[in-house]
Amino acid sequence: EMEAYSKDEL
Amino acid sequence: MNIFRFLGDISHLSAIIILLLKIWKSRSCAGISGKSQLLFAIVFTTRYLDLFTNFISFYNTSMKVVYVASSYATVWMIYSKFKATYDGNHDTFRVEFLIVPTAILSFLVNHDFTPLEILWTFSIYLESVAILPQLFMVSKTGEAETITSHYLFALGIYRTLYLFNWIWRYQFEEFFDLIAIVAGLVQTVLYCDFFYLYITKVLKGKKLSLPA
Repeated sequence: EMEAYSKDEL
Repeated sequence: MNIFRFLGDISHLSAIIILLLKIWKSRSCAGISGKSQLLFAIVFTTRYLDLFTNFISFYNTSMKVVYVASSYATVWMIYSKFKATYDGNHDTFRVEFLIVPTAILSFLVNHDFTPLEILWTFSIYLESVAILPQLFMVSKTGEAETITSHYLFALGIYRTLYLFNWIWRYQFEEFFDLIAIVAGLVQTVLYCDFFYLYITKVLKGKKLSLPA
């Protein structure tokens, strides 16, 4: 599992 | 935010507006694949579930609202308001062959095994193939209205610009998301054939016609 990251893109 | 991502969002918004206006003004959805529009509505719904829980910026929230609202409005126009003009006989792509594999893949390859993350991953995978019913329909009918080809071009360019956005973010922000990048590459590759036809034909004032 790759790290989750902030969903700042549309 | 960088110029590529901003231009990408503008291009995406333009595509959505072009399609809405085409259907509304001409009161016809001839040549438009309802299945692709349904898939886009699913893409936005599963991707923006954090719309009310995760505030990023006014821009981010307002764009998400516009995308979701316009995709539902487009589906409504195709399947309800102007359904008499819907060309179901040529919109025959089996969408279950897109939804099932992407749903399974989103369970297998994701950043985090949580409902929100899996749904986001599903929406990324689905978006990369959501245009296939539309491209399939254009190849079946052998041609597309010029306005439809402008819609497709704007839609294809948006993710192409996002690829440059990810290069930029990798370079200057040490940020990259392999899932979005790979899916974005697949999505852009699917448009290559269309891009070629658009640039060699439509930009020369000819009608977009595919060798049937």
